[in-house]
Amino acid sequence: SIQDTTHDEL
Amino acid sequence: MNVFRLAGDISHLLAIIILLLKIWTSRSCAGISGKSQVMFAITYTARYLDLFTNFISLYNSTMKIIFLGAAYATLYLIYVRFKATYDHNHDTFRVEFLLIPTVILSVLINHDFSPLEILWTFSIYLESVAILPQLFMVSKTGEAESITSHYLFALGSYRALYIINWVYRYYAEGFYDLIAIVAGVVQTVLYCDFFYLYITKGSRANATEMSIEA
Repeated sequence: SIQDTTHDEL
Repeated sequence: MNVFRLAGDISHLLAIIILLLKIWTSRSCAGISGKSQVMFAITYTARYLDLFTNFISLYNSTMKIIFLGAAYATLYLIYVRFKATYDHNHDTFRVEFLLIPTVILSVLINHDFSPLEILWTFSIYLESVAILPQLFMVSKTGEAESITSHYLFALGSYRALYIINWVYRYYAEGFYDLIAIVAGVVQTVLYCDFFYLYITKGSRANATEMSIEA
């Protein structure tokens, strides 16, 4: 899982 | 970016444009829940604060600015410009029942206990239920103008397309975000009853209005 806090979706 | 995500974004954009045009050309916001629109404006504001901290792409930033601008333009039309046509007698959903639980949930269940991340999480939870005052209003008055139905269909399709995008991303990139997925599924499920009516009743050639039973 990738749970970094950069959200690349709108 | 994949085709499902792009289609979802376009559907979202289309929904917002349909609503703005409907209000602007009819000079009326009758049948539109101002409360839902306030919650969408809160949603985008809380989520897109990362415009100032993170640059993802020109596409990403442009869409965020459009969504924010359109959300506040919609509020302006409902609460200022065409205030006289706002149907507040039918817009009676108690928004504290949505705001308070989503605030609490975002503090309790998030990826990282930091201000921006909690605001992002809150925006995801709030968006998933923000349409309820609008659906409540439609069920209360028993009908929605066909243009309002198109708006709801486009808006509901957006998160449904995002779910397909998340399935694709899980297999293609190994990426998944449980908070977004669970909230997105809840959001889409809320539209199911509406989708059913839209497809079965809305397809009749001369249908100009559709009834929605509570």
